[in-house]
Amino acid sequence: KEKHKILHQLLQNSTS
Amino acid sequence: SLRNIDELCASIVRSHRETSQYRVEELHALRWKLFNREEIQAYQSKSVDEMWQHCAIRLTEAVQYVVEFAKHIPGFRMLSQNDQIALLKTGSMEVVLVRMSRLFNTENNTVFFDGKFAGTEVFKSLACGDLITAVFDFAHGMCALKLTEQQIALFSALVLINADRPCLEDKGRVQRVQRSVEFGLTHILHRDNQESLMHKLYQRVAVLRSLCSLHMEKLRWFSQRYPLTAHSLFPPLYKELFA
Repeated sequence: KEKHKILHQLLQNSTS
Repeated sequence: SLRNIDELCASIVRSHRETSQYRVEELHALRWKLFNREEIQAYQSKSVDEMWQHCAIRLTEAVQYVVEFAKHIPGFRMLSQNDQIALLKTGSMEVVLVRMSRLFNTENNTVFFDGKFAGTEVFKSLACGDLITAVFDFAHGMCALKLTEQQIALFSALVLINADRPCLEDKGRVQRVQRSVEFGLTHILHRDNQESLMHKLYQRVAVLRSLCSLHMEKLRWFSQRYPLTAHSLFPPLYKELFA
């Protein structure tokens, strides 16, 4: 999970 | 049902529109805004690692829009986070390349970059002329298909939702989403009376794959020569995706 921290964050962000 | 397919296509097209960095009309108006000789010179006199860093930042910005696009493809968010990441890791660059064809002027072989249209010479200091030429050729080939924005939207979604990508946990679920997008693209092409495009689009998919492996090859070459830039100065998201 740590390896893709930013991707995780971007995906969890519900607003766009 | 037909209504479901219409809704699916409408969602994907809306997502494409809302997550495009530039609108087609906007780009059309800027069509002849080219870099002048001094500006080109300034790009060419950048060092290899400066130019790589610059392009890595631009590419990462484009990828962020693709992530937002993905999130609104019906079914994407139902996939596990692992699978969403696996699809983006292999597909985001491909979608950026598909989207790049919208930023391409075939009349003078230039692409919209940093606010103006740039020919291959602008990217000279990257020291990977073969990759740049291949990317421009791809954009040229895509433009020749004269796709509508709706067709580009569905094709981009199809490029991204691919059950054959490595490291997927639930291949079956990805396959179901893939089939629905495929159905959507077929539906749109049928409606536009352009079914023959499907075959041509699948040919482009193979080219995309080779462009991405060439990008990875160049990145490995660059990282060996400029480990510090690659490690400390590239955007973190770029490293997560490609390093």
